[in-house]
Amino acid sequence: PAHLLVCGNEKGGSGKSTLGLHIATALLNKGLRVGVIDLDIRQQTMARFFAYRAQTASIKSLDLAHPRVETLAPVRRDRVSDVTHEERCALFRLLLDMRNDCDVVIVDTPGASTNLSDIAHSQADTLITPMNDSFVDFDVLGRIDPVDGTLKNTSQYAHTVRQARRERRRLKGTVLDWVVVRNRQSAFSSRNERKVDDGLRRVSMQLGFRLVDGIAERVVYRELFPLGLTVMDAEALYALDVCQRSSPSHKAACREIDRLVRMLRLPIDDE
Amino acid sequence: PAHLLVCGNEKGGSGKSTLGLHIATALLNKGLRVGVIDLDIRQQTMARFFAYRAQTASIKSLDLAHPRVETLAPVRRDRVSDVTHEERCALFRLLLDMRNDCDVVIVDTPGASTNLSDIAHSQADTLITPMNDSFVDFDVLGRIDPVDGTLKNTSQYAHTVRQARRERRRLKGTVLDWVVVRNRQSAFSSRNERKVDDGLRRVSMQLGFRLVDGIAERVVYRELFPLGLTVMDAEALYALDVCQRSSPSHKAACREIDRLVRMLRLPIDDE
Ligand SMILES: Nc1ncnc2c1ncn2[C@@H]1O[C@H](COP(=O)(O)OP(=O)(O)OP(=O)(O)O)[C@@H](O)[C@H]1O
Ligand SMILES: Nc1ncnc2c1ncn2[C@@H]1O[C@H](COP(=O)(O)OP(=O)(O)OP(=O)(O)O)[C@@H](O)[C@H]1O
Ligand SMILES: [Mg+2]
Ligand SMILES: [Mg+2]
Repeated sequence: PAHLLVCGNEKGGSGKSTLGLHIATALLNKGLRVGVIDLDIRQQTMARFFAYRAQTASIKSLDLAHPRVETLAPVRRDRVSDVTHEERCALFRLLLDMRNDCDVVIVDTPGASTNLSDIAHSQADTLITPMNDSFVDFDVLGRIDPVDGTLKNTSQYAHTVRQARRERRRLKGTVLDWVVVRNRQSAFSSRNERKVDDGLRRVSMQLGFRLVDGIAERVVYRELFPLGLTVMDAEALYALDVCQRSSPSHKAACREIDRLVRMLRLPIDDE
Repeated sequence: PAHLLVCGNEKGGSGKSTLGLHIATALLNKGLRVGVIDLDIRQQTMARFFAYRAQTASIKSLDLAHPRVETLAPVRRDRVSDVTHEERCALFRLLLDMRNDCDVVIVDTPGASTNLSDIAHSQADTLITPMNDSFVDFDVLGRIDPVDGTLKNTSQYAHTVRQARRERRRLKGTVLDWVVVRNRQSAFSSRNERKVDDGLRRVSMQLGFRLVDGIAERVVYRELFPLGLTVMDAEALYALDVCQRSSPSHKAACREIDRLVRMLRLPIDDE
């Protein structure tokens, strides 16, 4: 049955969609059957990316691997009780349906609190949470005491995940693997970045996530978006001669995404 | 009466709160009376920043200028008709109340579509929309034809602003000044960044915004967040000796924020 990977972070612009589409293309190019559920009905970054991909494949006659893509419309709400029965059913039915024709299903959630996003969090086998090297982003996980560095409060997104975990234990009995990854990291180290790193390591036990190596800020992670391609599509990029494939940044990007996929420890057969 | 400046962009993580708090502190340090309405009830980045500021002023015995800060809880919705009468009244009453004791009121909106955010957009005198140098961010404004560079479709956030403008003309008869500013710009030019810039210039007439000089990616724009300070708080930073005030990046940051405030052309008396 499909392994469910959810891209989650209530903080906007942390990189959920960007990492989601890079992981998806990496898995597709390994020959896996990938499903994508885009729960961000207004922006639909993932759905649009794969629409551009289909367009590029057709216009340029390229042999590209494509996932099965589905979008569902969440109704944003402020209380869990607002989840409607039909919405729950629609998502569960979709997950069941994709269970058999996909190896991995990637669910992209919006940068907001929605009922369907919560359900996705409670169904996830792996939850990946990207974040910026910033205490503005850190704040949705928890507040650190500026004096002694201990966790003073847990914030709304940590609560969302804790709630989802309880729901999951109740229904599935299996454990959620919560992976936090810093994204858009600067090439240069800074005192701020070391403080964020230190803060994350201190709270990882308490909040229940494991911290993996970060992903750098690289133009190549966004410049291929309109084409529906990523650095992982080496053959297509070669055929199109569309960006500096041999640049150090490009090779480093491929290695970073490969490493991220390995660190997710998805139950996929790898050579 | 107070000039209403709204920080808006449905795209998450574009820098609404970051630019909002920097503009607010710049205006406070010019001696203006500043009001802040934080409509992002879950993250409350602006409200927390000024709470940290009050804390720093008290703990370190610093003479810092503070704004009047208010938060209001929006109910997210999918149809305009879902705005409740009480919610509209609460926001209008607050705006009226702040009209007389503030020179500028800054409203921070969440990275999502909410009813109160829409009302704020229709009441704004100036709307500032930051965005990343990225077609992922561009997509919420419109789609560009990859072949001839013309605007193919307008997207959801462009519609939100257009709707707000109609509402405003109907109620106020005055014109909205929509300012778009690229944020988190890399120090290095790239083909991608030139394409985004070109795209923005092409659509600015049609969508009705003016494009101003961008703001660079600088650690100093986020590292002072936990202290409730910004580069514009020169005296406080001197007293605390808390970051490399004389670094080139620090001086460049001050100039960038000063320039941004000038380009907003707020009706404030300046020396
Ligand atoms: N590692 C990276 N390098 C360069 N640009 C990046 C990187 N990660 C994300 N971006 C850019 O940062 C912006 C935010 O990323 P993205 O849209 O993936 O975040 P998100 O969490 O999905 O946002 P939302 O909450 O709006 O759904 C986009 O403009 C994207 O192109
Ligand atoms: N010019 C900049 N230089 C460095 N970091 C920045 C800059 N602008 C924003 N950031 C960082 O980028 C992230 C997103 O910024 P911010 O939270 O202000 O965006 P937002 O539009 O308010 O997001 P949301 O939609 O979640 O409210 C934060 O971690 C912030 O510290
Ligand atoms: Mg997204
Ligand atoms: Mg914000």
